[in-house]
Amino acid sequence: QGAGSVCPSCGGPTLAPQAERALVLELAKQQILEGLHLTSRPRITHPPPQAALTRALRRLQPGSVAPVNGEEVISFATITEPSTSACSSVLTFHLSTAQSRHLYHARLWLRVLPTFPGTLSLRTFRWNPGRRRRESRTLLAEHQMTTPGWHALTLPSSGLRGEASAVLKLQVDCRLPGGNATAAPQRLVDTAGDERPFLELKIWPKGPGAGRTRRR
Amino acid sequence: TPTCEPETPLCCRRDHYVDFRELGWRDWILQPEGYQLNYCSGQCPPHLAGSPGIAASFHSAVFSLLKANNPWPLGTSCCVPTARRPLSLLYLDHDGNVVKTDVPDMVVEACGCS
Repeated sequence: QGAGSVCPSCGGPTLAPQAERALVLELAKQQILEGLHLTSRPRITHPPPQAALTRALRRLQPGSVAPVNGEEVISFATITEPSTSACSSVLTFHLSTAQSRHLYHARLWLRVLPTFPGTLSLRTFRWNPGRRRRESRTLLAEHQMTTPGWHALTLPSSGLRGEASAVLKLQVDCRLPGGNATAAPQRLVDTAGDERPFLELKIWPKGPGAGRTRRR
Repeated sequence: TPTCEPETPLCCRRDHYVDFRELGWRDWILQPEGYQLNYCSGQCPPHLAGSPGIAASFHSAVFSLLKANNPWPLGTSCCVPTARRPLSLLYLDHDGNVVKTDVPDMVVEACGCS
């Protein structure tokens, strides 16, 4: 307590500067967690590589505006299962259930390697876990591209929304001109390291009124 | 609204800059590096009631009511935020995803007497 000084608001004794600073820092933690609807700070076990982060953040820069109190999310492909051929990749993304439930805009960013001649056709499927093998995937979109490098594939958000599982598994198959997928000499889509694919999502605001607004 | 000086007894805005490094949170909050945690403090004597520093007309309405009625109202007037702005945050969530969001009403910009 400061010697003899009086709090101008309540008339009680004021706090010593260090005690006031400690109180302010505690208040800041509470205010940030409440503002982000978090009960505790996230424990980051596998932060994304800095280079991948920098590139992805460039996508989030000016021009992309989330709705008031909404969110924009970048989710990196974490697990790419050993794919059956150079022309097929399975990408796994981990979303929170709130993100998975309220997303309304989705783009899959991936880098096409300069190893194919002519037009490349990419088909993106969603894997529906837990069903019989035959119905295990749903076609979401098909895209044609003629140049290598980074491409943003717009996906139907309705096909990505999920109630139960927050793990999203996508399969990207490519087909070369003439439809011969097996002729691909080597990998066409870069799925590892700093060039790994990522999802760019826009999420409706959380909170009690959000769902009603959207339904209306 | 005046920014509080140590000896200011009247309603003012007390500024504190919080660096997320000081909280040990720079590993998950990517941008910005910190933010202004301001709060309002100070006394609101009757003649300052309703004077939020920016809407004098409200102040004069309260003042004339004070004069018309008893000069010492029973209720007290408090020093409260009268203008706030959102804080845009970029952070890593529990799944390691990058999230960009605007947290509303995070930064107090002005204080006034209720």
